[in-house]
Amino acid sequence: LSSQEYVHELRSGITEEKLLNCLESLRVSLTSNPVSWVNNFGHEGLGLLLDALEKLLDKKQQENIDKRNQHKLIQCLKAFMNNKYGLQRILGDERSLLLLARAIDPKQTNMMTEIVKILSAFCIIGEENILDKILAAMTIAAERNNKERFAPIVEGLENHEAQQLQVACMQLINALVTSPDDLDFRIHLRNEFLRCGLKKILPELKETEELDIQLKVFNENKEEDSIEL
Amino acid sequence: EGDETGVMDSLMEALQSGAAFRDRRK
Repeated sequence: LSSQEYVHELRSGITEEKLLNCLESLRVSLTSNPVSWVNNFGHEGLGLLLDALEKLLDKKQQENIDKRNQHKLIQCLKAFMNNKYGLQRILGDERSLLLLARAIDPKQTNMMTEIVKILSAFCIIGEENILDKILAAMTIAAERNNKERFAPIVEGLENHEAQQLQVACMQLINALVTSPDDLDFRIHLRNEFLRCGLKKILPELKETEELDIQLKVFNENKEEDSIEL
Repeated sequence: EGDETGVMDSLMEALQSGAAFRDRRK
């Protein structure tokens, strides 16, 4: 399909099963075509992908097919932003961050792993005010669920059945905590994670070899901040 | 266009290896 045909498909209100096929095909196209193709699709396509994601997130009762479509949408967004044009489009669309934060669900481990990795990458791109935007999105998403904003990340870390999710969550904690230039703010974010349950589970996380690198980063930065303080 | 793609993949690799964090505090 051409980029415009995908736009047409997404706009036409296709059934859930057809949407899943369309999104899988779109993901492949976004991955394998030149940036100009992604650019053409993005003019209207990004808004349609976000609309579709928002619609699924607003559903009170999600069926299995909805969850699969939601995961596929996240994969399409990841493929879309894997170039400078797509990344800037996503970062320039204020809905993107909020919808990504809202889609974090510790029960859907594979999808959550991908979202958490995306948010971690946003933290280190050096975009102005990106940390504030991510924290705001996580705060708003948590308020909708009456949870603390970092609770889903700590919950993901507690899932010993999903080690890739644990690694991704620890990456996000490190990416967030090491972002501020201001020492007090770094300490504040670290303490917020520790209070939210991280302190309790840190000893058991040491048993997981896959977490070695991220735990080392966490401890080294904590140590450096203590010295600076 | 070649150098414009793989942006997210590179960032994610740097996070995974810890290299992203070594660069940050310099």
